[in-house]
Amino acid sequence: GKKQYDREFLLDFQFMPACI
Amino acid sequence: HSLENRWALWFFKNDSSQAWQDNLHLIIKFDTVEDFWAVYGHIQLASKLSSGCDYALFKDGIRPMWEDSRNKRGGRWLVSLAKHQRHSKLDRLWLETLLCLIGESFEEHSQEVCGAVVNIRTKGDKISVWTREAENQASVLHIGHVYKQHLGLSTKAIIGYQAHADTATKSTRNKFVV
Repeated sequence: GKKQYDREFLLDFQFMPACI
Repeated sequence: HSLENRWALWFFKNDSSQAWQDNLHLIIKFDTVEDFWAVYGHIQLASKLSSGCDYALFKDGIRPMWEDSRNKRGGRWLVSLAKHQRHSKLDRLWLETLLCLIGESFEEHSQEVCGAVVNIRTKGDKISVWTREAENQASVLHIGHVYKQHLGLSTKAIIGYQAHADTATKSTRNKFVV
């Protein structure tokens, strides 16, 4: 299906360190 | 977390010695939530740009200009800010706009969205969401209602939708309002 993300979900990633 | 679309971030810096298109630069493309934040964290906030600059976020393959075949029959929902709102509101409203785009907030009508632009101008900054077909009234209105809600604008505030064909001829007529 379509990948829809709400703002709270997206904001949770803002300061997450990138996984390498 | 992959996004539904790959997005391209563009930067425009006004330099009147060059042609308009030569002032438009593709910064980067991304297609994951993580890469979006990496990009967002590494660029200047819109409020810190100098007057005459723009950011544009468009679906990969669509250039941020009226002339692009996927824009030319379309139009834009336009949010005009007062001068004093650059420091109080601009960055938040632009981020909400970006999240609406990458999160596909307009449901099935998201396919009508081409991109969004923030214009930094001394006389007042502007944010707009561009859609591909100004005559698709149901989609345009759905996008307008959802967008206004996401920006947290009061019900008394009115935003207008202008067809690019009208804007190109300097007409500022609103085709729709929400």
